[in-house]
Amino acid sequence: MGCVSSSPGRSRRAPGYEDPAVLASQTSFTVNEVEALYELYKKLSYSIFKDGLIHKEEFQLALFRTSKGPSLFADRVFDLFDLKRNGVIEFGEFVRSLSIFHPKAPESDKAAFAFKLYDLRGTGYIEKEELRELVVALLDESDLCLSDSAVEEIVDNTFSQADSNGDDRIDPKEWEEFVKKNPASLRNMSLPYLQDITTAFPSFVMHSEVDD
Amino acid sequence: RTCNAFQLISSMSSGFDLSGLFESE
Repeated sequence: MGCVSSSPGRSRRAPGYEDPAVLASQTSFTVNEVEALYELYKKLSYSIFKDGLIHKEEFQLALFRTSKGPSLFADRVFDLFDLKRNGVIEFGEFVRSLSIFHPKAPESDKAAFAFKLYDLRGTGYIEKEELRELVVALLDESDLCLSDSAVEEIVDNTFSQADSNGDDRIDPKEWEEFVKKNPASLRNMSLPYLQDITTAFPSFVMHSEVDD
Repeated sequence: RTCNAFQLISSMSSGFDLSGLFESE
């Protein structure tokens, strides 16, 4: 009869939509998982601006569930996800970046992402001042209070462990060595949710068109 | 023993935790 069923989702695909099979081949996800992520992506990308792209405000809203003020960490993560640097996270960028957080993703990818995250000024090094800034932001955003001298002690102690050549900055090689000895420092780089997103979020697979 | 800053950042939800993206369901 030549009967072709059309998928209602196809006509409303987000502007940066990419083929889930291609994304799955380039990431730690299966095709079904990429499709599940698309359901999550649509929800996030239509939460405020309704344009199928994730804006910084939508990203922050999802992370904190409130439109609280600027967050250094959310800003940094958003900027690293926004690979094209055009102010929005497209679907492909969302999947490729989240893939680094898959528990099975290579540790070296996680370490490299974390290094970029902490290298606030993009100099290729994590400098003492940057680490101080990160710790102060962490404390501010969590309403914790530590004296300046306590912050200084934490930063100095961290540098005494990580900055092996003593030049007051952590280079990528020193970082690699440091995270090998301190794997807990990359704990936030693995999201158990991604291990099996289709099981964790069964509603996401309702629209899946492919069997893996 | 003083903790290291990266471990601190990694372990606190205010630091850098993407779980919120999935918990809004």
